Amino acid sequence: MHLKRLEIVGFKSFADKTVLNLDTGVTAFVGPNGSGKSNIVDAIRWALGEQSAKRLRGGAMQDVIFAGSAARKASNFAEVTLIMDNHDRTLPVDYNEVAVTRRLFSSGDSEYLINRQTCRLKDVRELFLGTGVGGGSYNIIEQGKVDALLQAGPLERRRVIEEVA
Amino acid sequence: MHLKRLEIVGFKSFADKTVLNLDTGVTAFVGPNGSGKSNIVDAIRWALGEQSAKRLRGGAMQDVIFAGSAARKASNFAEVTLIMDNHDRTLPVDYNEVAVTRRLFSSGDSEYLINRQTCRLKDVRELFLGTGVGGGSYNIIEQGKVDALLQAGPLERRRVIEEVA
Amino acid sequence: CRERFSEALEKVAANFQELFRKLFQGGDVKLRLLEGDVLEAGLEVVVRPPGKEPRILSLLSGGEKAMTAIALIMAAFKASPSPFCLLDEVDGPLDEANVERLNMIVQEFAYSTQFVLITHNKLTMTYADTIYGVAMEEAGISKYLKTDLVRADENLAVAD
Amino acid sequence: CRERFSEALEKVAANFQELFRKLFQGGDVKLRLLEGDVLEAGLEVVVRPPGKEPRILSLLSGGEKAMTAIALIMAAFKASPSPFCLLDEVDGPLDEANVERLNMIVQEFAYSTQFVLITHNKLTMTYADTIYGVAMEEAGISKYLKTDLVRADENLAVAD
Ligand SMILES: Nc1ncnc2c1ncn2[C@@H]1O[C@H](COP(=O)(O)OP(=O)(O)OP(=O)(O)O)[C@@H](O)[C@H]1O
Ligand SMILES: Nc1ncnc2c1ncn2[C@@H]1O[C@H](COP(=O)(O)OP(=O)(O)OP(=O)(O)O)[C@@H](O)[C@H]1O
Ligand SMILES: [Mg+2]
Ligand SMILES: [Mg+2]
Repeated sequence: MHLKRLEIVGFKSFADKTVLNLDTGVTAFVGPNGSGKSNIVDAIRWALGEQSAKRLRGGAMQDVIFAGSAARKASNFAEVTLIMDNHDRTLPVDYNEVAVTRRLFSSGDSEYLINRQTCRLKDVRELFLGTGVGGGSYNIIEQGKVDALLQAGPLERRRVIEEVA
Repeated sequence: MHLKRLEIVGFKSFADKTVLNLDTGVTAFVGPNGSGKSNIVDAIRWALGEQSAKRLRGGAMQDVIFAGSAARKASNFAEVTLIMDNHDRTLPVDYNEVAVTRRLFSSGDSEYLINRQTCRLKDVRELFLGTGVGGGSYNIIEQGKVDALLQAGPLERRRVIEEVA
Repeated sequence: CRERFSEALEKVAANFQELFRKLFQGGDVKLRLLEGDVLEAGLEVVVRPPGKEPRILSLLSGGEKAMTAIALIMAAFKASPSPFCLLDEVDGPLDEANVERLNMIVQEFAYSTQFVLITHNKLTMTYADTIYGVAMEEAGISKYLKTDLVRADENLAVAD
Repeated sequence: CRERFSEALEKVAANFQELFRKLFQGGDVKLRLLEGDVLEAGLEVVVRPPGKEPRILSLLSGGEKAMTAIALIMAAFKASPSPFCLLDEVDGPLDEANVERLNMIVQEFAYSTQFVLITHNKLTMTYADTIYGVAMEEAGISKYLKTDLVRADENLAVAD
C-alpha cells in the first residue's frame, strides 16, 4: 500500500482544487516559509480522522477551511481525499484503489466517505486499524515535534510498543 | 558595556578551564551536534543567577557540574566567571572591568562573587537591574524557544513591556 | 496480551540499539520497562552517546535528541513497517554529518515505506527521488509544481 | 507607573510594526492591551503576513512564527537597548531569504548590542565578525578554537 494521490480543495491555504500525485520512494516538499508545506501534512492527518483542532494548529475545527486572502473570499467548505494504492490488499477491502475523503462545511456539518460512499469516522478508523497509519501512530512527525516522542512521559512511550504489538 | 571574557571550568562538558575572549559586534559559535555550544549559553545564564535546574536542562542543580566522560572522573565543582567591560559605567560600580562569578560544589554549597569578593545572589541581581541583562529578560533565546515569547499567554507577554518601562 | 507486549518491546529495544549505533556511530541506548505490571508500567530511555557517560534525556543536545527520536521511530518501523511516513523538518536541528546519516537511514527504509519529507536543507533535497516546490504565486494561495534540484535551488532563492 | 507602562507599550508596538514590516517586507502586526486595568491586563498579538488575512498566532507557519518573535525582541531592544544578546539556532526554521533578512536586522543592531549567535547555517556564518568552532576532540570534553569561514566549513564536515 502507498499514498498514490492527494486531492485538496478549500483546506487551509489550498483554496483551489489541487491534485498531488505521489510515487513510492522519497518525495521532498520544499519552498519558502509560510507557503503551505505543513498544511499538506495537516491535510493528510485531517483526512485520516484527526479530531483535535489544536493539533491542526487551529482554534476551532472550522479554522481548516480556507479563510480568504487579500484578494479572495473565504470558502464555505474544506475537502481532502487520500487515494491509496491497495494492490497488495493491506487495506481489508477488495479494491486496487481506496479513496478516503473528509469534508467540513462552514455550517459545521462534516462527512467522511470511503470510495465516494458516505461512512462514519469509525469506518475510516477500522479501515486503517493495524496498518500503522492513522490514529495516534508515530508515522507522522509534525514540525518542531521530532523529540516529542522522547520527551513524553514513560506512559506515553508505551504507545509505540502497543502499536507494534 | 559588553561581555569581554568568559571563564568556565567544570561546568557541563567544559571540564578543563576554558577562557573565551569575546569582541563587540557579532560572534558565531559553530560545531557538530553535542559539542557544547548550548552549554555556553547555559553557563552565561547560570552565572547571571538562573535558579531553575530545569531551565538549564537538568534534574538537580548539581547536573551542571562536569559528570565525567568515558576517560575522565567527574569534577567536584563548577565555576563560571563573566567579565564585563564597564568603561561606559552601565553597571553602577566604579570599575572598568566587572567580574561576576558563580561556583557550585558537589556538596551543594554555592557561592557568588563580584570582582572576586563573595556576595549574595541579591547583589548580582541588583548589579544588573535595569540593564536588560539577567533575570527573566528576553535577551537570551534558548535553543528551540524562539517563539516561546509569542506562544506564552497574554500576561507573560506583559513582561517584555515591563522590562522596557 | 502480556506476551505480545513483551515480545514487541524486546524487538523494538533491540532495533533501537542497532539504529542508535548506526546514527551515532557507537554508543548505547536502553529501552526498559519501569517497575510494575507489564501491561501498565511506563518505559524509560537511557542514552549514552559515544565516548560520554549515560545521561538523562534532557541533558542531551538538540541534535542528539532529534537523532535519538529518529532511531526510536525507525526501530518501531523495523518491527512493524508502516506504509508511509511524513517527516516535517526533522533535519532542522542537525549538523551536516547527521543530515547525511539521517538520509542514509531513510534510504534504507525507503524500499518498504513511502517517505514524504519537508525540508529547507539542500543536502536532503539531493537524496529525494521527487521534489515538489510549494509556493504562493498569488498571495495566500498555495500551489505546487514538480521541480528538480537546480530549479528548487533557484525557487528557494527567488520565490520570496 | 501606569504612564510609564503605556508609554513603553506605545513605543514597543510602533517598533514591532516597523521591524515586522522590514522582516516580512509588508504586512501588519498589532500589539494591543486586552480589556482591564493597564497594570494587570494581558497583551494580544494579531499578525497579518503580507497578502494574507489576519490570523491567530497558532495558524502561522514555523518560519513565520520565528520571524514574528524576532521582530518583537528587536522591537523591545530598540525601545531599551540591551548590552548583549544570545540567539541559539533561531535561524533553524528559516528559509534562505529569511535567514538573509534576520542577519540584516542583527547587523543593524550590532552597533549598540553585542550578539552571540549559535548556528549551523553557512549563510549566517558569513555575517559574523568572529567565528569560534566548538568541538570534542577528546570525547565528552568541549574545547573551542577561533576559526574562519573556510576552516569552519571543513570543521563541520570533518569534526564528526
Ligand atoms: N484556514 C486557512 N485559510 C487560509 N490560509 C491559512 C489557513 N490556515 C493557515 N493558513 C495559512 O497557511 C500558512 C502556513 O502554512 P504552513 O504552516 O504550511 O507553512 P510552511 O510552508 O510549512 O512554512 P515553514 O517553512 O515556515 O514551516 C500561514 O501563513 C497561514 O496564514
Ligand atoms: N554535567 C555534565 N557533564 C558532562 N557533560 C554534560 C553535562 N551536562 C551536559 N553534558 C553534555 O553536553 C552535551 C550537550 O551539549 P550542548 O547541548 O551544548 O550541544 P550543542 O553543541 O548545543 O549541540 P546541538 O547542535 O545539537 O544543539 C551532551 O552530550 C551532554 O551529554
Ligand atoms: Mg512548516
Ligand atoms: Mg544546542
